[in-house]
Amino acid sequence: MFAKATRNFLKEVDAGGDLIAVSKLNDAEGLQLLSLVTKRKGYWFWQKPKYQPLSLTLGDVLSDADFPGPVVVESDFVKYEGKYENHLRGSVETALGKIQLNAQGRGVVERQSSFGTLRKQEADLQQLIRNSVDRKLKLSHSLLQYLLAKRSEVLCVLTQRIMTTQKCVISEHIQVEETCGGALGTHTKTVQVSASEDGNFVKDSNVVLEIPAATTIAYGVIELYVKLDGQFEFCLLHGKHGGFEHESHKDPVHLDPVVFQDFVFTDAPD
Amino acid sequence: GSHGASLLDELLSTVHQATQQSEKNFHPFEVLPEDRRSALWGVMHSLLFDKELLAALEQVYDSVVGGVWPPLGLQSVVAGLKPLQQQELEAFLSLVGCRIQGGNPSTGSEVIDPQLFVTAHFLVSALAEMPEDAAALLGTCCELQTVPVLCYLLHTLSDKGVSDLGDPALAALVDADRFAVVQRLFALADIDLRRLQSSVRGVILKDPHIFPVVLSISLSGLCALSRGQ
Repeated sequence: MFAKATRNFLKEVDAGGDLIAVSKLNDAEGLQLLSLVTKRKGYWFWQKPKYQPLSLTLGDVLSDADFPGPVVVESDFVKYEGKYENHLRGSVETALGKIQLNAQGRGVVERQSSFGTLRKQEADLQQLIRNSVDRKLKLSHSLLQYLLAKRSEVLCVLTQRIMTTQKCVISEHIQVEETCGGALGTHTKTVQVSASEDGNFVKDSNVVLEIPAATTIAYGVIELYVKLDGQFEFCLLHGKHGGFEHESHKDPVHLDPVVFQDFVFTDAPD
Repeated sequence: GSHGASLLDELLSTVHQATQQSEKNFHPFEVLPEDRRSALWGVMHSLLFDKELLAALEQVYDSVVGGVWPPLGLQSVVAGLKPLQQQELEAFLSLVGCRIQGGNPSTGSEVIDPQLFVTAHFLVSALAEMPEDAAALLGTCCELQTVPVLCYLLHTLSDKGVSDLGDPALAALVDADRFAVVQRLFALADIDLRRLQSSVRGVILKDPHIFPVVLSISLSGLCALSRGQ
């Protein structure tokens, strides 16, 4: 429910897709400015990249220990209240084997997201770049060793986050009314056409989440391009992608890559 | 680029190609022994209605194929799952020829049938990429036995943009309520499906996401798996 609310929020305020929705409340706490985040590219061209926040910061993986903290710029972001309703009515008749089914479903899903007034915190990029000049990543760090072996992963630094300023509530109300005379049915509350094995019934559920102030609901990152000697640069321009410079190609994938190449879509344009 | 008719034509053409090509890609499902295909179909059916399980399976795939940081043990992936979900996840991996040793997909996985394993990844990742609720609607379509009909519909739509409801292969869509379910599924995939008097017209919405192609791949995969069900 939290993930849905943050995704819906970003649909409204970040159609361009620069911000990443926080999907787990548990992750929200650790999302500090200059935290490291890995970006994993999809294997198939339709897969969106996946971001995984880490419990390390940029300073933790630099070869010298005296990396200064970020200069934080804070500003109002937006006051957000959203209400979504979904209605679906329908009846379906079909034959499944010898059983004649006759199902009717009527459902309402209502989601209400009230994040209230949101603040944005950003790391001062000019300062960050100045502080990073001539510094190197500690390539012997186990994280970097791991990522170096994985061609599909990119190291990113969290440079902005959107935070709540007050307690807020996310609620979901689902009411599904069903009538049926057979075994046709859907099994999750997110689907609004549903039926059970027999008879009529009404399912009614309310779930409410209260999330505390200062919860990060979205964040933005900058990709890093890491050279062989550990020097790195921030990929600030659109179209410039991060990653690791590779001396020689070594495929970490356990599967024979030929298996993937057999698939028609692997070389399709993005 | 421009968002005129040429872009829409291009997208329809892409969907058309995707439909044809993904049918070839799912051939390993079709040549599976019937009992194994049937078992895989059963687990896949559960996956469609269980986003949590689908996400967990995708995580396992990510670990096996590319590795993630920190390396995830199978136990940590399945820890949040209910016992039945855990059984289904393990059954799925076993059916697609993947054995995980020592509980770590990143380092201890053995893929006995790589072609089948990747084919299943192809379908699982397409389903996982579908927008909210679409996988469950696909599950409903499976129960209504309309998946082959939808494959055919998408194929004919991407050819001409209009399908004749008089076509016996589309007879299932004459029912208004069943059509409403299909319409909703297609709408989630950025395809506006409209019923005219005796035909169905499909229009890919302007500025669509990749969803029409992902829907096409998902339908082709489910269709290949459902043969004989």
